[in-house]
Amino acid sequence: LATSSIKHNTLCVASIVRYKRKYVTQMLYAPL
Amino acid sequence: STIAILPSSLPQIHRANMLAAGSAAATKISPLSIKKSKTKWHFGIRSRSYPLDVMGEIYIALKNLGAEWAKPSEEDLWTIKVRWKYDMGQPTNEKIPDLMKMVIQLFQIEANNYLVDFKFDGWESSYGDASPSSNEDEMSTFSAYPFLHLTTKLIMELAVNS
Amino acid sequence: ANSETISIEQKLAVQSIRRFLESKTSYDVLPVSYRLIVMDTSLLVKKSLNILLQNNIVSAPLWDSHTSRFAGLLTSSDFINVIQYYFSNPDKFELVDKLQLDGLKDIERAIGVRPLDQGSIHPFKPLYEACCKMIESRSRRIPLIDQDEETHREIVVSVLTQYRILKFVALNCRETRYLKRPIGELNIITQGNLLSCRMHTPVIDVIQLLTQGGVSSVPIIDEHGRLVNVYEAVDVLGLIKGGIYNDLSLSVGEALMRRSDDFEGVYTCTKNDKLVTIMDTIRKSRVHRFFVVDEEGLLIGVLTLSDILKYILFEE
Repeated sequence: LATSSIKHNTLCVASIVRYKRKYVTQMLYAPL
Repeated sequence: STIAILPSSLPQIHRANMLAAGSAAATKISPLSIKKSKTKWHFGIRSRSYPLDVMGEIYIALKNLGAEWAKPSEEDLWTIKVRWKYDMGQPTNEKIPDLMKMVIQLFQIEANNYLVDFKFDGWESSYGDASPSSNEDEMSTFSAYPFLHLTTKLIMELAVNS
Repeated sequence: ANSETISIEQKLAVQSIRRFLESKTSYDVLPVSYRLIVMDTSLLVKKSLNILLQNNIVSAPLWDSHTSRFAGLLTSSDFINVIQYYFSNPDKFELVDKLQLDGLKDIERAIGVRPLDQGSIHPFKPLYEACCKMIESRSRRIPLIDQDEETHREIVVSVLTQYRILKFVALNCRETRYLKRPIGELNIITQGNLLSCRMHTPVIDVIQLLTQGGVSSVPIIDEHGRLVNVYEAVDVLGLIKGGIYNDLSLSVGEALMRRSDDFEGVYTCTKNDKLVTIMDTIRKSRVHRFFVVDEEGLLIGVLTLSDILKYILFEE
């Protein structure tokens, strides 16, 4: 899991997932 | 080819034209300069607290969020095997695995600098069906969003508690 | 004889490009490694605006953590709806300021706007099918949705846009070089009673034109009918970023001063241009439409990516 610093009460987490033969960095922004 | 870029549409020229036309508001309006700040990414979350305190904080946060965990083995106090009931609010008659598993592990980066790593560890069913243990390699379409969502809740709980 | 040859070559090239679109899947368009930014529907609308601008994107899939499902796409249309709602309810500043993404549906209902049907498609369906779905839903983008094989939950694998598809064609189909007929002959330019405005038109009137016309840009002409600039739906993001409360009284010319300096400019062409050079421009630049002008710069019509895609999918 990758995390970004919490800014303006918003947190972003990400994880790199393999989809078939490609790689998606899925990023989710959520409010604190 | 007569494909071109319309000169009067370029921001600098448009601005000059607007100021020349004597628009009152034009002097006050500045271009949007969103600093496309490169998001700074970290692996997991870092902590400078005492290792056992970090583990204690994590257990408290997990408890507050209603998660459960396997009793840690003596040899490895720094890994927590978590199971989290993932109820989606709406009843679904189809039996889908509703227990998300996660592994939380504390790593030491250097003297009093630690990293808490979160790893997705598959799904289980609370009604006992042995969910198809498709191993990591075969599994190629899984949605990371429930995992990402639960880690945001856990990180927020830790941030709020600390 | 020469123009006859050119017509035949163009017809064969279009048919070949169509077969290419039928032979590829949306998955093939995806880069080997890419990122997908998703927002939780409990985020504030104004926070989501910052996230879009910071990541230099104009749209993002939404994820509802209560139902653990995807909740459609956030697009510039949503921000246009918020501006229109605020314009009709200036006393509701507090509500707009605290509006969450899951409240956008209520805003649509409050201003009586029919929600944009986004549709979606499986990544392994033919690319040709994704294109048809986009044309059908009059949307310029389509989410690629698969299913988590354990939990059967939806996965948004990516969001495909008309621009990305045409760029994929321009990069991979050598036949584009045979598209040498002037676009004025192909009957694909949208012309005649084109929506337009003047530089002093209030920006709120232009935003209303975007909604009523179901278009994503409004050309700005001078007193002679010459094209001077264009107001695009994505410009609304900059307007809100600057605080909509004091910008709605602005003229569209003043509102355009919020555009960031890296804006590439408005692309124009004439009826004599060919799709071979149009596609080459799409290959090299982030262009979303071409405004067709005559030798004097007078506005004649517009050629959008939808027009080009429709021609490739259904004509000849």
